[in-house]
Amino acid sequence: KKQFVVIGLGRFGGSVIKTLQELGHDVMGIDQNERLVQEYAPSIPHVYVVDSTDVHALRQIGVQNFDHAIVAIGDDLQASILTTLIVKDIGVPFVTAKATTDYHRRVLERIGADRIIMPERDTGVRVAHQLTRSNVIDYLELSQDFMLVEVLVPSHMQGKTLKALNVRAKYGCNIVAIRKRDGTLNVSPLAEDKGEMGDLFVVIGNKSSIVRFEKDV
Amino acid sequence: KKQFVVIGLGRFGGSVIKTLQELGHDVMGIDQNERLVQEYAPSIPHVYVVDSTDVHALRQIGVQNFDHAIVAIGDDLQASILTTLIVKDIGVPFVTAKATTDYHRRVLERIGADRIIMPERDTGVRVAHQLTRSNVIDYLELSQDFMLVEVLVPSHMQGKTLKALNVRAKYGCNIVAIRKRDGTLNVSPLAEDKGEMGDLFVVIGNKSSIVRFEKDV
Ligand SMILES: Nc1ncnc2c1ncn2[C@@H]1O[C@H](COP(=O)(O)OP(=O)(O)OP(=O)(O)O)[C@@H](O)[C@H]1O
Ligand SMILES: Nc1ncnc2c1ncn2[C@@H]1O[C@H](COP(=O)(O)OP(=O)(O)OP(=O)(O)O)[C@@H](O)[C@H]1O
Repeated sequence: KKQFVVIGLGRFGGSVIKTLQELGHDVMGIDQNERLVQEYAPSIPHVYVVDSTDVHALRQIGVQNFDHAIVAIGDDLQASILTTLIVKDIGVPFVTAKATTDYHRRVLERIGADRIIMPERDTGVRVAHQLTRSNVIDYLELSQDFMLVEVLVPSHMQGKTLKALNVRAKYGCNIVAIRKRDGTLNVSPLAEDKGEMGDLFVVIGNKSSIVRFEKDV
Repeated sequence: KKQFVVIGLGRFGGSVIKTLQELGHDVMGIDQNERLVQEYAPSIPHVYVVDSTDVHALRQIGVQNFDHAIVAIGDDLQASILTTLIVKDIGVPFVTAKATTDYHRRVLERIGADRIIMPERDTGVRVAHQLTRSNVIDYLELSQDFMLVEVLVPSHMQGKTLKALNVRAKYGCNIVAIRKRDGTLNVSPLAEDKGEMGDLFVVIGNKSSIVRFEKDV
């Protein structure tokens, strides 16, 4: 099992540490805010009040022995950048850091953060896409150019077989699942399967093929 | 085209309004912070400095005429709740609101928010899952119990046909795409296709089937 240290127990950091704990991993939490640390103390055994820009304090609680650090500091850019630098310096092999602006992200990349997350921005993009096409229930950007869209089956596609819809040839993306109105999920639909009113198609493909498909629903 | 009003131009609200604008929709932005409004003014024609808890001010700029409002206020719970209440009262048909805690979410639900988003928490859950299994590149909770996982093809599955792997029968989920090491994407893999070292399988299914699959990779 890997060991994780989460620095900054705000909304994002708090969610990461809680989920890692639920998945059965060894975790340690750090925050400079005493009230927050006390809130987590009942459920997370190793939680400390520490200023993460103080390298001696980090070494004292053994941060250098962890496999992976998550730096979840947002508002205070300097603390985020300095903490990421220190954690890489003292030898933590993998660091995930949260960024709040493009400038912040570029600095974190330069100083060696292995992965950068922008929770608010990414969710904003996803929500905006869901809002604009009323049929689109969910819109997800996967790695590089790869997308997934869940759409309500539009009236002109209802009652037709997947074979007849021929989505792959027409758009370049593919219907990979049908969620029926009653909630059941067909994760490997056959050519003769159909989508009816109230059903959802789950479609994947590259960005341009998904945009072409979205226009027609 | 639908018209959207975004109240609160923080990281999340700012990302929503920028993306809606890029997708060609009519948007209006509101924030009590003058500096922020000035930052958006060059790219978003209708941006106003308004306290969104002031119903007269909202009516004066015509918020009641919009199809959809996004209330993206996080830290100030009272402003978020009051604004959501007012916006529903003056007749906006659909309201999406951001919540920062479970308590906040429950109040928003009770007062009529149509959709509630928790950007930091949702991203935290997703990141924690990606961290715990080194093969898992991305982990997404879709609507209801439906999940998607992108995993690196583990050594014991490399070079075998999808037919031989028989993922559907063994786990109940389904390999719906193979991303090759060179970046090309096969969105409707055939039974004879194989995953090699460095390729990714994209797998969908319900939560329990995905957890079973994740254990084996
Ligand atoms: N130098 C530091 N040492 C330890 N903890 C810190 C330090 N600086 C900030 N923090 C903590 O990091 C946490 C998150 O930081 P902040 O509130 O700046 O980010 P945020 O992006 O608004 O968080 P979120 O959106 O996830 O709630 C806070 O609880 C804060 O106390
Ligand atoms: N009553 C109000 N009227 C108008 N704007 C408001 C009001 N209250 C807060 N805002 C604005 O909403 C924006 C976002 O609010 P806040 O910073 O509290 O949330 P947040 O969750 O930290 O944002 P994010 O994480 O998206 O950056 C801020 O720019 C703030 O000025």
